[in-house]
Order: sequence, then C-alpha cells, then structure tokens
Amino acid sequence: EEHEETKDEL
Amino acid sequence: MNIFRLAGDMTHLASVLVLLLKIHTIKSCAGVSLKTQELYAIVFATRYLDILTSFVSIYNTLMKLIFLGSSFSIVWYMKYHKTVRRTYDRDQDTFRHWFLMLPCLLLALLIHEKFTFFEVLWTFSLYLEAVAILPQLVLLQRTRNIDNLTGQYIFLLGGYRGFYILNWIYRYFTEPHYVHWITWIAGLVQTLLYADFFYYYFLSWKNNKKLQLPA
Repeated sequence: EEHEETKDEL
Repeated sequence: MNIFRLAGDMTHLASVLVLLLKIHTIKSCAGVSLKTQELYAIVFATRYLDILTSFVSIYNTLMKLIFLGSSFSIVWYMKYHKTVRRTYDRDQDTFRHWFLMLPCLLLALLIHEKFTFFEVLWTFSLYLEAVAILPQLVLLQRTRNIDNLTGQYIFLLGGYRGFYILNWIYRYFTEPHYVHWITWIAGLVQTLLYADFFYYYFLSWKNNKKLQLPA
C-alpha cells in the first residue's frame, strides 16, 4: 500500500 | 496534495508551455536539445504505462496526458516540422543519449522496489529522468548562445525538481510510512545536475545581463 503513495506523484 | 507538490507540477507545466510557445509561435527550436526531448518522451511513456489501469484523480490523469502529449509533440516538431526542424542545432547536439538508457535499465533491473514489468519500467523512468537533462546542458555549454525562452525553460524544469524535494520532505514528516529512497535519490541527483546552471542563471539575473555560460 505504501508504494501506491508514490504513484500519486507525477 | 501539498503546496510544494502543486508548485512543482505547475513549474513543470510552465516549462513545457514555455518550450511549446517557443516552438509553436517563434517556430524555432534553437538551443533546444532533441536528445533530451527524446529521453523525456521515453521517460513519460515508461512511467505512465499505468495510465489506463490505475486511476488516482482527474488531475493526475490530465497531467499525465499533457506531459505525454507535449513531450511527443515537441519531438515531432523538432524532427518533422518543415520550419522548426531547420532551426535545430543538429551539429552541436551530439550527446550519445541512447547510451544513457542501458545503464538506467540495468540499474532498474538491479535496484527496484518490486520485480515486476511495470515496476521495473517505472523505476527505469526515474533513473532516466535524473540524467535526461544532460544532453541539454551539454548543448547549452557548447552553443553558449542562450535565448531567454531556453533559459527560462531550463530554470523552470530545475524549479520543478526543487519543489518536488520540498514536497518529499513535507510528506515524510506529515505522512506515516512515506519512505521512498529510490525516488528521492534519483530526484536529488537530477536536481544537483541543475546546480551549476542555476548558479549562472542567478548571476545573470542579479547583474541584469544576458545569461552566458563560461567556456
């Protein structure tokens, strides 16, 4: 789940 | 979304608009490195592979489409537009940019968070973005003839990187478990590459003189 945080950046 | 992230995205967007303005209105790409633009097109193509499969927000999807569309159209303009391509500094822009891709791919295969197809390509895009500005900086150094728009384009790109670092620091302290070493180190390396350029940009701004890089 943590990784999804990065994916919200461009 | 915090203010640093938004400022970063907006300076990134502004940099692309400045470049498109130069190409579209003045019909010139003098001083712009096609090698760097090709690398950016590859960076966005590999990073946004998930554009159809993972949805974060309308804002995110829209921005992804803008960055994909603008980077490929800039490459198209520089290669195929009958007026713009004549202004391209072909003889000066000789950086062997394809050679940057192999080490980035190898590094992504070795160092990543998860060993999956999408994840390795996403990590590859981070590494490649970190070094994609190099051909542009080399071209600047060679031509030393920097018009205002090209200078502003690189300044805004550097600003985007700087704001993203502030965004990561902010998120690290405000969000639990927000730790992403790969993104941070690649981002830091990328920002450091601009340091030299920034130094001369500020010097010229302070002295109110045209930007010139030392030989």
